[in-house]
Amino acid sequence: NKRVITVSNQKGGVGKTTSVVNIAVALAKRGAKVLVIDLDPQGNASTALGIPHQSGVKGIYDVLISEVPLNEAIYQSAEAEQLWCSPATIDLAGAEIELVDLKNRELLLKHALLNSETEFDYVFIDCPPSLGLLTVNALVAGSEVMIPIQCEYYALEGLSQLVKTIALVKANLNPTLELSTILLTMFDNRTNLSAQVVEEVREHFPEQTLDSVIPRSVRISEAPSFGQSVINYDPSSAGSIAYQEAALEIAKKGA
Amino acid sequence: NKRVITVSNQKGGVGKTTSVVNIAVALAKRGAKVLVIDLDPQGNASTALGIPHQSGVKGIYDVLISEVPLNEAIYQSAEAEQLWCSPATIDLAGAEIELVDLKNRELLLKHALLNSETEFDYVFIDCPPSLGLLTVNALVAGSEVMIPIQCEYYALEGLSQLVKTIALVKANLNPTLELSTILLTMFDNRTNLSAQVVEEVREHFPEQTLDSVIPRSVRISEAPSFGQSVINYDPSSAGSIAYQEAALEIAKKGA
Ligand SMILES: Nc1ncnc2c1ncn2[C@@H]1O[C@H](COP(=O)(O)OP(=O)(O)OP(=O)(O)O)[C@@H](O)[C@H]1O
Ligand SMILES: Nc1ncnc2c1ncn2[C@@H]1O[C@H](COP(=O)(O)OP(=O)(O)OP(=O)(O)O)[C@@H](O)[C@H]1O
Ligand SMILES: [Mg+2]
Ligand SMILES: [Mg+2]
Repeated sequence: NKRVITVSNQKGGVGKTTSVVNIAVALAKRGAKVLVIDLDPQGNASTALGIPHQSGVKGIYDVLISEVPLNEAIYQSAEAEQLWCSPATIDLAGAEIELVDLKNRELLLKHALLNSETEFDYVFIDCPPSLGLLTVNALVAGSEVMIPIQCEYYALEGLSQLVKTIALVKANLNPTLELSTILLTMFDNRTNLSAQVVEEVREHFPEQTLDSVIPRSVRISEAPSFGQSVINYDPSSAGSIAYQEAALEIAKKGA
Repeated sequence: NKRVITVSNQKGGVGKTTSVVNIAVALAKRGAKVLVIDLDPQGNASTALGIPHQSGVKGIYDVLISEVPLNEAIYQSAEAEQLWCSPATIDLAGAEIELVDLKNRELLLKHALLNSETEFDYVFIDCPPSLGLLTVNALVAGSEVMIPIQCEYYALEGLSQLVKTIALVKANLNPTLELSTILLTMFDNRTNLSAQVVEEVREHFPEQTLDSVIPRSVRISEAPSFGQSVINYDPSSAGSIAYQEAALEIAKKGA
């Protein structure tokens, strides 16, 4: 695969899933072949992309733990023709503990992607809000990391832990891994706080921080309740336009 | 201790820390003796309560892993006279993996609380957004569970996993554990979605769901950037009043 982008931040509710879903849809609608891997046991990305993920469906858990080929655990999303998803089923909730005793436990996702017959332009991996073995698998499998950062006070608190974890994985397990993209989300122009967070993040990560900032928007949070990305739910809304701009910037970074 | 309330939800960003901090301050200002245990390696609750938690400070990690007595790892918060906090230091980030091989790994926090000399009216345990060994320790140590639920679409998705985990802990490790409280947070009266989530949660959990609902409010998200709870930062704001009402309801439940 050309670009495998791991989307991670152990701070919860910062817009990891929302960013994966909307950027993946935007890129697929522009003609790229895109795969989303839902590595969060809650299965929010699977739901947002309309992929059935009840118990019994073959999902990413079966790929990791039972060595089911990835091709047998991916499904096409109705959100865009060229968009596929490997869903998170409920079994994934036990995976963190099951992985501990497996050989090559950090390399399982990487191997599954390498052995996959289908070639994608982009693979996005949606991580749970933690730095456990599922996230480590994603960091080992990825060629890039995207960190969504919420424009709120706690945003910077866990960042150094995450940057350290990325550096550790790069040093020991995946030398090609790069922190390529930082995306600022839920910008609220009613508060000074949002502007302060943007300024601080741009100062610390001038190269990686995207120009486009995602606004806090009711249309974005409503879209999944209609089973859609905001790109399809309300194409000309501020949120949809911001995600399309972010997708373009990401495409350019790799061009 | 009279009431040990574990605050958990593996969905990220739902208001666990914000609820622990503001309810603890509200109860302490009404005269109760309150302890907050910050079990999230990000240390957001420690920051919000103004407790130093840089590496080297004795925190809850030392209590769990090095058997430091709890009394030696608690500090008084400037937010209220009767309010104490055992902070999360950076070493807690490695605890999930370190706990796996320890004997009685699920009982460490329970034992630390039982051996503590100081008696509190309330102990609140702020959990990380995951269902790993740190959260299990909190569920074993707790007498009650409070689940904050965000009034957003994904809110109900992970709930059944959490309720199952609570039932498992109750059956195997802590028979006294009760899911006593559900608190609805970030209610946005601009969307129908919020009202739908409230209705559904009240239907499923009529006994446990508090009457007071916390509104989405800029004052709440700004308060930690001033090193304060919203209770002290803007006492008569809608957010502060809602948290004070929630604190009163919680006090009444146990009366
Ligand atoms: N720009 C936005 N404006 C308004 N609401 C948003 C925005 N982005 C995300 N949301 C909403 O905020 C909540 C958190 O977003 P999301 O679930 O994508 O975060 P996450 O980082 O994936 O969370 P988790 O840590 O649980 O995986 C969701 O209810 C989502 O609909
Ligand atoms: N009622 C509210 N109105 C507006 N913003 C809020 C409200 N409650 C919390 N927030 C903000 O939303 C973000 C998430 O809240 P918080 O950190 O308390 O959630 P959490 O569940 O503890 O997150 P995590 O899963 O990372 O531990 C924070 O930036 C916080 O300031
Ligand atoms: Mg998510
Ligand atoms: Mg928290």
